This record gives sequence, structure tokens and C-alpha cells, in this order.
Amino acid sequence: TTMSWDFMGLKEGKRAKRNPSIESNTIIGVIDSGIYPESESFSDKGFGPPPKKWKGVCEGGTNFSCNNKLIGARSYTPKTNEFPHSARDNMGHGTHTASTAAGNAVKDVSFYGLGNGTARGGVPAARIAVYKVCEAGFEGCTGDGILSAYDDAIADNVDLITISIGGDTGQPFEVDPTAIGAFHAMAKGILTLNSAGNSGPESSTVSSIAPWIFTVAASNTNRGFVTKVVLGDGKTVGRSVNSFDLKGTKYPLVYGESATRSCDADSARFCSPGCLDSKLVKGKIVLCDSAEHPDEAQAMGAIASITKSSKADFATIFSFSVSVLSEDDYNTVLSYMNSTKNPKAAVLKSGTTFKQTAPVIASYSSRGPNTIIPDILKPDITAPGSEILAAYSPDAPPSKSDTRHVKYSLLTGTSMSCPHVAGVAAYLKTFHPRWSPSMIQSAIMTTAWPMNASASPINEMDEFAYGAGHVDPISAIHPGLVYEANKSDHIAFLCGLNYTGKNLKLISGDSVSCTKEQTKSLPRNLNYPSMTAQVSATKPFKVAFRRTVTNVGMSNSTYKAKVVGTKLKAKVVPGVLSFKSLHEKKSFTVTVSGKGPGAEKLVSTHLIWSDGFHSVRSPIVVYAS
Amino acid sequence: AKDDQDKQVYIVYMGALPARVDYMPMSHHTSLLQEVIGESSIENRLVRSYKRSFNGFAARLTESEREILANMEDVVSVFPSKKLKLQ
Repeated sequence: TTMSWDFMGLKEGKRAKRNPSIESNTIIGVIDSGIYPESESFSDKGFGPPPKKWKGVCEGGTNFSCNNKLIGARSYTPKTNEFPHSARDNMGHGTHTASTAAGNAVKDVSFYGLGNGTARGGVPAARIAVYKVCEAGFEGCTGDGILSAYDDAIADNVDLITISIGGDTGQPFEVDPTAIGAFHAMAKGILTLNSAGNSGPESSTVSSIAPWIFTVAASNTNRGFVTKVVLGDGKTVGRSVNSFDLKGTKYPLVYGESATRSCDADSARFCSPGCLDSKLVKGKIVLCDSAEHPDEAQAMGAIASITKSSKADFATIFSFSVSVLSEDDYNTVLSYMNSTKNPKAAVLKSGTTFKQTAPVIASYSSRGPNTIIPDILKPDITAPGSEILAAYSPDAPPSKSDTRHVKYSLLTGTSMSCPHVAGVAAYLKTFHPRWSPSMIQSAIMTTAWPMNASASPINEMDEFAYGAGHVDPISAIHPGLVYEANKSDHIAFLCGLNYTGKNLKLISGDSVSCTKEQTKSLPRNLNYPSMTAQVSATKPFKVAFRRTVTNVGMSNSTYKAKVVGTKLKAKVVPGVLSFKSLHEKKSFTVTVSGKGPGAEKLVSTHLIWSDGFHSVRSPIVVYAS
Repeated sequence: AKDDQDKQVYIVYMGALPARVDYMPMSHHTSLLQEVIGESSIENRLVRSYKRSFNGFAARLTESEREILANMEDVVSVFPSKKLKLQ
């Protein structure tokens, strides 16, 4: 966050327009691995008592105190012998996400001098309530604990919920605690932000699929950490966050494959656990074909390690000097080593570079299409997720096998992008306190920066990668028009999916029945800010999307429709919407047609409503699976 | 020990909280569970109750107990409590 908020245009302090009194009354519910309450990011200096609406408690457990910034804490993790039962963060993750969403502005923080700047949340004056559902040493976060966290967070009266937790793929609503909890939250006016998942770049990997959840993908922004590897015969560049300074000294290189006496070549070249021989690696730089186990080389006495990764578009912290190279760069090092009698190299301390192509979607960010509801585009939006420097728990090591203790560290994942959008949603809510979750979501989606999939060499998934685009906090304040969908709209949507009787109650919680009209409604006609249809790969298609927009711009205004891009034939009826008052609603239909897009292909275009001041942009995606 | 191995934590989802002022979720959850397991003691069976924003509970159940609960009128759905990951 020492760079990410600036990158998005949400400047520090008075350089950004803010509503301090409303921001101070905003409560962010963070469902995660707990929090490090002593962090400066959660100090309550300058904060008054909790907002009157707050109905929560501080039940953080042993040695855990709340304050006027961190106003609530609860824990749902199983009791273990390893850690006292507490909301204290033993993993670092929850501290990181909470501070990204709503941490105080803390000057001059860095990771051993790297990434120096002011760490801050999107709404530094907001309050934080923590719901701990994950514990270190305990594999995973339980579904029953997550549902308890929702049960309490909604009743405690938080304003929005951020949850950077999920499975590997999308699950049907009826067995997804996040979908059930978030539905009840939405019904009470609370927006839930959820990470898309880290299973990209493969398609159909997005794990957060319900339309009442705001699903966040991750981008790489304009600051990148690089760790240079200097070879005897030249130079190449690698990726990692290397805080260790070997002063440019060159050390002998050895390949993991030839540094073993106990494993076959296929295991040894990955530096798999138990394979490396300390006599063969001590004092050397070890080349490992995988970035999974460089700590094995460290444990055997290596000075440093050079590894490769197919996902070398982001940097990771290691417990000693490591540089992660792309396949090509790694092969360069290997061929240098194989062609030289006494190969040597130096792994330098990390530096940062400016990446002009930013933002690009991160390789690991999970992609659509939505496996459960094919006609709802997921993820919805993109935000910075790579190499984010934010508050951390000194009780957790910054990397595997690491003995260091830090208060600020770098993490990467859609876990990190999710609280950025939570911060933006909270920021937006300070300007529009009465806006519903769908209005907030719509405003953020329709004002997003357009992204270009081709900017990333490993991404050809377009909207399935980045949704509506990259979050733009400042533009989101003035969306002009919004697409609203309330609880009854979502119930009609479920009726269209053949949820009836008991199953409908399962999601909605209410004993409601579907009308004939609702049962016939198509999921793609949910009043969503994006428009998606799955069609036949080879047959010509013609699909219609019905939408209604609410005027939240200027009372007297006229919007004209424009369809950008030539890949789809699209018609908007009516093409002009005239509003006489604020909150007036107008409906329209978009009809798109074309020939079958081909198997596993998508074609997309954008609908833009513009009154000359506002630009309300929605992606239109047609695809075949 | 075999009994414990047979059981896993299930989420018993019961939808919205009834609007009745005399409704006591905890006692409802307890009685449902007692009815299914056929014992008055639910010690080590009831994992947690959902009672503030929606209705339901989590309990250690056998497959046959799960089936009985799933068919009860007050119960909307019973599904395993899976482990999820930080992302």
C-alpha cells in the first residue's frame, strides 16, 4: 500500500477528497486470520469512541485488547495446544488485509528498506472489526467458522465485509458458506468483497461466483521488485524480494540435479526435500527448477539460490538470497553454467523498477467463466494484488523457514486485491451513505479503467481475467447511473435458476415462492453491471439483455448509448435515456448478435452510457465453452 | 474411536430467523439435535449455533443423522463444513 493507493489515484491525506466524520463512523468487518492489535496501523490515536450503531464486542481472548480504531474482535478457530485461543494473528495475513482496507497512514515503512513509503488503508479513519476464522498450523479455515463470522458481523452492524478466503473452484450456493452469509449481509445492506482465487491463469477457476458478492481479481501495478543475477559472462534479471545483501560477491554455481547423492535427477533438480547434499552445496549458489523449496538449499548451507517459475510476474520473499527467473532467463543461467569451467554468479539485493504497461492482470488471478452461473461474469473487478507492502504480524515469519520478525511485509494474491476494493467501497460509501450494496458495486464497476489483456503475455482471457476493469476510486464517486439489484431481484434471479420451495429458502432464508414470471426470468437479465451470455460455439446467436439504470448524477440529464468495439453487432433500445429527476429509473434492452465465437472463445464489447460528463461503461461478453 | 471417525462436522442451515419474539434458536437447535441423536446430552456434538442474523447450527453427525436432519421440515439443508484457504 506504500504505492498501490497512489497508483489508483487515491492520494494521501488532504490530497484526496474525504468525508472524515462519515469515514470515522464506517466499520469494516474483516473475516480472516485475526489481527496484530499492537500494530501502528491500528493505533487509536485521534479516534473517538466507536460509532453508536456498533453492536459488537471485543472478545479477542488472552492478551488481546481492542481500542477506538480496532473496535471489535471475535475468534472462531478450534482450540489448539500450539496457540492460546485468541483473535491474535499468527499468520500475518489478516493483519495485512485489515490494514490494506482501513489501516492508519503510517509513514516510512519498508521491508528492510524495500518498498519504502507510507502504508495506509483506503479509509484510514474507519474502524475495524475482526472475525478470526483461520489459524496457523491448522490447515484451512472451516466453513462452519466462516458462517459464524457472518452471523456475528451482520448483527454487529458492520458497513461492509471483506473476506479473502475461498476454495479452489466455484461451489453451488447451497454448499457455500460465503454465498449464504453474503446473501444475508446483502439483504441487510452490507456489501461483501471476496477474493477471486489464485488458480489462474487457467480458465473456469474463479471460486467466488454469486452475483450478490463483489469478486476481486488481482493486478500487477507499476512497481516491481527485481533481484538481479550477475553471471560471469553478463547479466540477467530475476524476480523476488531479496533483502539480503551479499555485496555483489560471486559464488560458485551448482545445479540441484548434480548436488545429490540420495535422489534421482528428476527430484534433485527441483531441490526436493531431503535431496540436496550439504557437502555439494555449501558455500554455493544452487539452481533449482522450482521455486517451491529454495529453503532446502539454505538448510544445506547454500549461500543463495536461483530458481525458475512459470509465474515470474510477481516477487516473493524468501528466507535467504533467492532470485526467481522466467523460463528463458533460467535457461540462460543453465547454459552458462554448462558451458563454463568454473561458473560463478552473484545474487544482488532487490531493487524496484517502474513498469509502464501497468496495470496488467496477475498470472495467478483466477479466471472465469463462471462454472455455476454461466451468464454472470466473474470476477467483477481488478485491484492491486502483487507485492503489496502492508502491516504484518511479527508472530508470523515473513516466509517459510524464515527467522525474521517484521511489522510490515510484502504479500501477493487476490487476498491482497480484495481489501483494496473493500477500501474503495467504504470510501465511496462515505460520499453516499445510503447507497445499497448493488449501487456501490455498480459505481465501482462502471467507472473502472479499461484493461487490455494483451498487455500480459500469459493472459488471453480478457474480461474473464479482469471483469469490468481496474478499480478507479475517484471516478467511482460520480458514476452518473447505477444498476441496482435488491434482495427481491436476486430472489427472481434464483427463481430463474429453478430454485424453488425449500431450495429457494436455502439461499434467501425466507419462505417465498416464485411467480410464473420469475420462473421464466433468465439469469442474464439480473440487473447486473456487466452482461454475459454463454452461446453455442458454432451456431449464429442473438441474445438480449434487459437492464434498468437509476440516475444518481444530475437531475436533468440525457444519456446516449454507445457500443465500443466491432467484434459484436449490438443494438440498444432506446438509444437515448432522458432523466428529469434524481433516482429516476429507465429501462433499456441490449441485443447482440453474431456468428458462433468458436469453442472456448469469447468475444466482447462495451456499452457506454454518456451524458457528456459521466461515462457508464459495462462489458458485454459472449462466449462458448 | 470408531464412532468419532464416523462423524464429521455438518452445517445445518435453517434459513432466516423466525420473527416470533418467543423463538429461542439455541433451544430449538438443541432439541433438533437431541431428537436426531436420540440422547439428551449433546456434549461434543453441537459445534456452534447461528442465531443472530440467520438460523442454523453446526454439529458432528454421522451420515445417517445427516439424512434424518436434512428431511426435517425446519431444516433447509445439511452440508459438510469444508476447509477453505486464505488467498
